[in-house]
Amino acid sequence: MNLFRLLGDMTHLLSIVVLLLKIRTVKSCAGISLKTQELYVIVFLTRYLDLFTKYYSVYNTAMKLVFLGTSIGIVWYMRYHKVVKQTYSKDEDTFKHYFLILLSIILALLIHRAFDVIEVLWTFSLYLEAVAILPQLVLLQKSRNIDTLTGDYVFLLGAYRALYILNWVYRFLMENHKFRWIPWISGLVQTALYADFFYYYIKSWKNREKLKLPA
Amino acid sequence: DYDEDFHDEL
Repeated sequence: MNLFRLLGDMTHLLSIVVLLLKIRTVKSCAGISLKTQELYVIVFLTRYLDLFTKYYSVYNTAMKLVFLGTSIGIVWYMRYHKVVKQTYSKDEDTFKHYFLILLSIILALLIHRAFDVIEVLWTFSLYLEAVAILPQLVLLQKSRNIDTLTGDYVFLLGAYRALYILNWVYRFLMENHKFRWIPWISGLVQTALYADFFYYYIKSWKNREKLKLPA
Repeated sequence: DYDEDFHDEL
């Protein structure tokens, strides 16, 4: 465990805390893409298959349970909670996210490090996470005004994977890890998709103005 | 071993 990875995990956890804070306190999920949340549940389910078969540390197991529990809880809130589900921007959350799942499955079957169930599903989870934010970004572009907590949530979610890239650089240099194409490329694509959001988020933060993405 | 392939990460 290095500082970059710890910071990355904490940033990821914080993004989920911010999202839960928004949903629970404001009792609203306006501006949040249910499709992105559902994709994240699939990412965690397919990535943490070794939860009960491989033990790395208390931290690793605890964090996997937290990420699985909160992501499933958020989908439940947005789908079934009587108040919250009324606030879901159903008509604007229109991205065809099933294509993302299909593409990721095909890519994982074609490009992987080993052809066994755990490895292919793990690879699938990396490809899917790289594009999971797309429905959310498309929804943000349609939202006239993006509330602060939603903007902070997306920013933290993007920042965590950027920190993971630094963690991979560290592991490559300091732990003389071999270069791993799949996580690296997936992580770079994932972070690159946030590029223009980062630009407008930081600009709105500097100019103290409301966050607005160009349509 | 899997750690080698970042399976020890979240």
